[in-house]
Amino acid sequence: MYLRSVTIRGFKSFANKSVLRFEPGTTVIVGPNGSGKSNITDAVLWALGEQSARNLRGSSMEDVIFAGSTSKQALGTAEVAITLDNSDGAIPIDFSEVTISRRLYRSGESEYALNRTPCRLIDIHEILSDTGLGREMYSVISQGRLDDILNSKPSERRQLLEEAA
Amino acid sequence: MYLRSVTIRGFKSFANKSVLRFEPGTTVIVGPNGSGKSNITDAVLWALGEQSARNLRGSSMEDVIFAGSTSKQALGTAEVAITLDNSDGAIPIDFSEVTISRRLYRSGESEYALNRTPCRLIDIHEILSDTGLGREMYSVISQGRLDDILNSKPSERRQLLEEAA
Amino acid sequence: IHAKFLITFDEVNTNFNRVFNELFPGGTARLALVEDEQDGGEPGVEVEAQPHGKRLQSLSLLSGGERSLVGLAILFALFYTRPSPFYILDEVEAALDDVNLQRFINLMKKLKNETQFLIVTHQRRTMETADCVYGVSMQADGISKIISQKLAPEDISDEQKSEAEL
Amino acid sequence: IHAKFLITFDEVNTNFNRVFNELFPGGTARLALVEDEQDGGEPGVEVEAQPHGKRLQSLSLLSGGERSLVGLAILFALFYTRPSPFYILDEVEAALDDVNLQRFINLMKKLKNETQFLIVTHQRRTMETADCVYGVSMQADGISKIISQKLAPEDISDEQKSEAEL
Ligand SMILES: Nc1ncnc2c1ncn2[C@@H]1O[C@H](COP(=O)(O)OP(=O)(O)OP(=O)(O)O)[C@@H](O)[C@H]1O
Ligand SMILES: Nc1ncnc2c1ncn2[C@@H]1O[C@H](COP(=O)(O)OP(=O)(O)OP(=O)(O)O)[C@@H](O)[C@H]1O
Ligand SMILES: [Mg+2]
Ligand SMILES: [Mg+2]
Repeated sequence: MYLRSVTIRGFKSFANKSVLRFEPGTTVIVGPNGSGKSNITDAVLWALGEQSARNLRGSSMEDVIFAGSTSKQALGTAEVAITLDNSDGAIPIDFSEVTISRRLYRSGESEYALNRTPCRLIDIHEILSDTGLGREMYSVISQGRLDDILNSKPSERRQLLEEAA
Repeated sequence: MYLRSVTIRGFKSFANKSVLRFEPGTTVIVGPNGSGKSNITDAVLWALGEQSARNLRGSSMEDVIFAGSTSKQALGTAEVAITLDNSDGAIPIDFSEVTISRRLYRSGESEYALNRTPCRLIDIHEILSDTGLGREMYSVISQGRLDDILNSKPSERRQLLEEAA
Repeated sequence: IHAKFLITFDEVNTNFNRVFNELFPGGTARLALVEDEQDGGEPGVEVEAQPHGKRLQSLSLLSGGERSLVGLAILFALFYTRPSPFYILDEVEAALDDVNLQRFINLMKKLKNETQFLIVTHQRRTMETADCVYGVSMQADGISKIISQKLAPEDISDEQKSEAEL
Repeated sequence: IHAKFLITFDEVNTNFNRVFNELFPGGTARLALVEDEQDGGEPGVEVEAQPHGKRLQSLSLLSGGERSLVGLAILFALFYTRPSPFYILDEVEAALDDVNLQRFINLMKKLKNETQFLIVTHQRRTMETADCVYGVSMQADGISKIISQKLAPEDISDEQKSEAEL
């Protein structure tokens, strides 16, 4: 399995639709301070089902919706879609390509979809649960968070290893 | 006032006596990871009267005594002396040069001195109290601690400003 | 289930010591099973790391760069035990000096064909390991734009490279 | 005593906005007096920072480099209000890109003759601002040594410079 693309619209500083396509191998993201690089990391975490706004540097989940700038009004919706190549069947559904999408409205309402079929957040957690993906598995390490594993309690580290078992 | 010299012996990785002399102006300290640069920062904080081992990255104050290496035994004492040029009388004692020294024995016993005259830790805190020096005044910023001022509570920031008043 | 955990633990431990050695030549490290005193005696995993020539002390006394390397060693140990399909690493090498940065890069290179890396960095040398580089920019309009798509690293202008360089 | 605090507060606030502007051209920032809700309504000081073109949001949403710059702006604002005799800054610029690193360096240069700086860094450009450089090294014996005393930056070998360079 590998990450094929990430589509971001209305999420944090990505007011306009932006698409990043990836190949297997190494992709590097560069740019000045505050340009939006870590917001991409946040977008992927969010699409993978992150439930804590604090892990996305916000105080409430509404913070991830484009808040407006001096040149553009705030938006009402944030949405991120990630497409995974599933030719190896790592995700137990019968598609060679799996697109997970998540949408949040300012009302607080959320929508989730798997290959355009609406689903619940728990369904996304379910199909990802055996893939080793995500923040708790340390496959996504946000800026400044590498130290977490050294600062965590021994019992938390044990839980991490149990996940890997 | 300016910092003239720092003498470190037995403090953390500085098993052997090391002297750094400074001029007014800018001094830069460089070297590989783990060579001992931040230990110098810690040594100055400690000489200025730091009481929390955690602010020196230890769990107990005994952690600052050279713990030994594969080639040298642990030492029984840590000591740091900092010499300040006091020609402008910033420190209210009648010396143009003020040397603050601090020594810690493995027994837990501490010794402090001002220009070689034994004193108590509280005397050091006292003479430094109006100089604006130290960690709480943000004149010494340890590695990774710049964020502290952004993460502190509003009431703590108010206390900082009251100190500056 | 406990037996299964112990097998995994041994595997991660072996990998951890091996990877640690690549990042800290001559050093040793291990994971230890402990009773977590702060957590009501619940069983836990402790990390011990001893760079070459130094005595074993608590992790807190290690330097910023050393702590980053230990964290990366654990990450890679987990990879060897149970690979994730991709890793997103956001400025994880910011504290590393030149020599350690190269060790980290060498470690990543060995895994290039086994997993996918998305790396956010300001380091020119990390950039040079890329198969593909995306540039992110933001003008005075407060909106992020992806300004380059799939540039081979050689195509990046010196401006963009120096923008990325710390 | 409260009047004295308010005078200081205004002074730091003015300095903060001015320094912030030098680090964030076109941006605005201020300190605000608030009731600290989490602290039983005790009076407190809040920080608001708005880079050019962006909307004012909580500090937590700022980027790593932006947060470093805000912290440095507060530090320098305190300096202008009530100077400390010396500052020891340990890798405070690690998260800054090239352009922001230069802004930070320019700010320090303006204060060169008014206070003493001791700076720990891996950045070559920060090194170049030094009047004097100390190198720290550690061999396999686990003991730190000061290996160079009072080198003018031009005297530093390329090796040592690249050792310092991130
Ligand atoms: N909801 C939002 N709406 C608009 N802008 C936002 C929103 N959330 C965050 N931002 C902006 O995104 C910027 C931070 O972006 P990000 O953290 O991705 O930067 P970065 O490229 O990683 O920078 P650095 O190199 O400093 O780490 C901040 O300036 C912030 O104002
Ligand atoms: N009490 C002690 N006895 C012996 N060595 C110690 C002691 N306390 C800390 N050390 C050693 O000091 C080293 C850390 O030094 P320091 O934090 O100064 O490194 P640094 O030069 O700042 O590195 P970096 O560039 O990664 O920040 C650690 O490797 C640690 O083992
Ligand atoms: Mg970032
Ligand atoms: Mg350090």
